[in-house]
Amino acid sequence: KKRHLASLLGQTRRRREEGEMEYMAFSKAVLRWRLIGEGYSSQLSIDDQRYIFRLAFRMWSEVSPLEFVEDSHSPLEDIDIRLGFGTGRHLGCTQRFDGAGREFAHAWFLGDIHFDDDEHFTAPNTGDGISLLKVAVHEIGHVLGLPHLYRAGSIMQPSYLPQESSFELDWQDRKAIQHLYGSCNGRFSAVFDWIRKERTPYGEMRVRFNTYFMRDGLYWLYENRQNRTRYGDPVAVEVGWHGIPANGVDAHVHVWTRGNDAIYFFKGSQFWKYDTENDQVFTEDEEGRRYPRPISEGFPGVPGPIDTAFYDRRDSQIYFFRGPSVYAFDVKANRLAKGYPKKITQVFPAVLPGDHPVANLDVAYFSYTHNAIFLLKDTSYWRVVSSRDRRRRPFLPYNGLLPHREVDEQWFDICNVHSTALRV
Amino acid sequence: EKLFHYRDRSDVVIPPSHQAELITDTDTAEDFLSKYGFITPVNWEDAQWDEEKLSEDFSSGDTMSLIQEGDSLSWSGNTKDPSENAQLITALKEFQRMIGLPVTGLFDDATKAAMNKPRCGVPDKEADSKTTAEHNTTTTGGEGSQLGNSTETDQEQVKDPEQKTAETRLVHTRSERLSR
Repeated sequence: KKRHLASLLGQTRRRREEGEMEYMAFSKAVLRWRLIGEGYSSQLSIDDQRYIFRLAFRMWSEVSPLEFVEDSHSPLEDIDIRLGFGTGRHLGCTQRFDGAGREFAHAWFLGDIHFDDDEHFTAPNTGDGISLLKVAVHEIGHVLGLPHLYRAGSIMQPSYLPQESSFELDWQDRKAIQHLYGSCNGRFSAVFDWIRKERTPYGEMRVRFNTYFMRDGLYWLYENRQNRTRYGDPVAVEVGWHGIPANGVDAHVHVWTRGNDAIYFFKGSQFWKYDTENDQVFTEDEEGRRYPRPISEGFPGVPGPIDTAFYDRRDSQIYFFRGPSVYAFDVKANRLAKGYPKKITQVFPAVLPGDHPVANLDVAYFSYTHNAIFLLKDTSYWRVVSSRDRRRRPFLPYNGLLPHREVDEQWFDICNVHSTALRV
Repeated sequence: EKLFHYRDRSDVVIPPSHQAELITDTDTAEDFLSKYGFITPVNWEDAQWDEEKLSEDFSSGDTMSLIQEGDSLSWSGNTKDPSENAQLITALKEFQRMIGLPVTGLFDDATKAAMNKPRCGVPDKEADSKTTAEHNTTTTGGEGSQLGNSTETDQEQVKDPEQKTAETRLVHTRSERLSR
């Protein structure tokens, strides 16, 4: 019996033999979980319990390539992680619970998580009792292969710490789980800094911005200072950006000059103008033009659809990318700049021969944080030579592309969650 | 029974049989240290498999601590010969070191209180304890380097309308959003 179950386990898990670290890790990206029917808690409503577990699984999904889906229908052997409550001797488990106090839960490598229903488990933010969310995140960490970590601030500490106002998986917990499952990477459809101007109570005009990453119908706010996405992201595009296509956009362009401040989103052969003040797309702008409009109408000479685009404040031109070509559009003259379209390899030459995205870019992004232009394709990015680079190394070509690096080495933990967990 | 209980059950008196046995002396402390692998690392994976053997032992109502050596089981019992004392002191020191208490090897009040805290039932030291220890040392290394330099225009710390709006929006769907 022991060997048989072990062989079953072998099918869904593999042991990572890396150096001295031997941990079990799932070898599938989408894991199914279920709160076992005979294992409901007697203290919280079933909906509360299921909601808390959905949130707990989502928190791990936000920092790892894993996705979790609740599955109440498949045969039990297809369920990767089973959760249940019990007291004393419970759910056929060999480890008896000790009653109220001390041991409140445990987890097994086969993916079983048991909670001692003699404990006073509470929903998040209820102050007293033991936060079921916090315990669930801890036990799921075990099932995913993490041991106890005695580091202050780690969710994998064995002893329960009364819940601070909120808890999140900190940097090192993220690295620990990513050590087992790898970091999150994937292609983005748009990356941009959204700029707003506000007046301080003293009447000063202040410019603020946030960085956003979009992938299909999801978006993340990236907190540059914290090197991570905002807690609780991703969010559905339709929730945060009203009026643009729910499955995402090809490009975001912010034309920002002394006399012009306009934000455009591009998708397919159309584009939208975004109303920053009201946080939604214009249906009709000041000149009475209705949106969405064909790209060829608003930017004559630029074919749709495009791969990506960005506005270059150095020469006040929008660079549209499509296939191997780049179209520089003179905003003031409202026409293509002379000599365009050109090859991307010609306008943005490789500094290191052969190290160039050549065609079909995903993103062209000017970052205010780095004061640099990045071209992204697949999971790599190329930074464009800046004026500061050329002051130090004059031999570098204008708009040259520096050797590529991986996106997830610069922007961390931009992870998908399962579509069923999006609304948690 | 009372006709009404407080919904948060704070008025329900838990019968003593459902109260976890507190750790009050060195015997119960030794049970604790043995259960969580401080005396001998626990082969937690296999604990789940040896169901028949363990359930028999448990059904005897015996609360003695179990130490598994491979597939055979042996009992630590209550005999106190000096080597066991040394083992207990070593285990106590290891426990105190792990949770950041003064490493004295004495079963003092702070150690007792720490042992009685609510905690996870997974052992702290599993069979391959060497890696666990090393893992811990690796994970307690310094913080990740803060990448990305901030500029005057990067005012993210100040709540931006979008974030607030987004959170407000999401408050309707996920009330903890703000706390999260």
